[in-house]
Amino acid sequence: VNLNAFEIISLSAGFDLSGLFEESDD
Amino acid sequence: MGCFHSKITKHTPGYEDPTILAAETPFTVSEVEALYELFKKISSSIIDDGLIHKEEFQLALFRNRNRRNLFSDRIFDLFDYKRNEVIEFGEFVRSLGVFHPNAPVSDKVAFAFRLYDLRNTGYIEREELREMVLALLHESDLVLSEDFVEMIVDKTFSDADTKGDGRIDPDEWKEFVSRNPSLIKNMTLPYLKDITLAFPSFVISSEVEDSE
Repeated sequence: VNLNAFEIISLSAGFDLSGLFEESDD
Repeated sequence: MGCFHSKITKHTPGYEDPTILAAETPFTVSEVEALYELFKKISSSIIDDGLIHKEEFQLALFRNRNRRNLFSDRIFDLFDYKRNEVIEFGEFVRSLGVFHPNAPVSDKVAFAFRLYDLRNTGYIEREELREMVLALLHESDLVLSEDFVEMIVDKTFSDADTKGDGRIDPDEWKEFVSRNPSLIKNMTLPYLKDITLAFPSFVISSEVEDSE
């Protein structure tokens, strides 16, 4: 198996900070 | 000595001078000011006290204040240097600075290490790695057998733990990342490269000259 556990972990949505920069119009 | 007109704005409790923050981070003064506008927006989304609470952080990230996630919790905790359960403006800027494309790779590597060192022991332990993989599986619809998870964790550990003492120390981590640079890919947010252009609505008129 060539999977790296850290690479798998980094797929988590919790790592995606781009939401901070998105405008919400609510 | 510069002479400038400062807009009369009510600054939040943890407000810090943008020129100081710019000097300590990869951001320019204008970018720090743009980040302040963003900070004000996030920090007033639930409790208008000029501080980012964990729920506000979750709300900004996921558009849902109740959506918890191990990794976003960890990131919040790392942003919260003072450990007072809120993120102040200075903490926000300094922490985001690590995610800037121009931030030193060593800062990104160190931040990722702290992120994965769930119990703050100074090491990434096998059990922590296993716990993180399971957390990811839990939040996704991905189904992997327990044996498969153990195999992935074992394989990763045997690659990273070069000293073979059952834990990954900062030096081993650094070396492992140098062999697997994709591991710190999510430590860079291209948005930050020029936040003033990407988010022009956040830019306020400023007569402070960027030093760079």
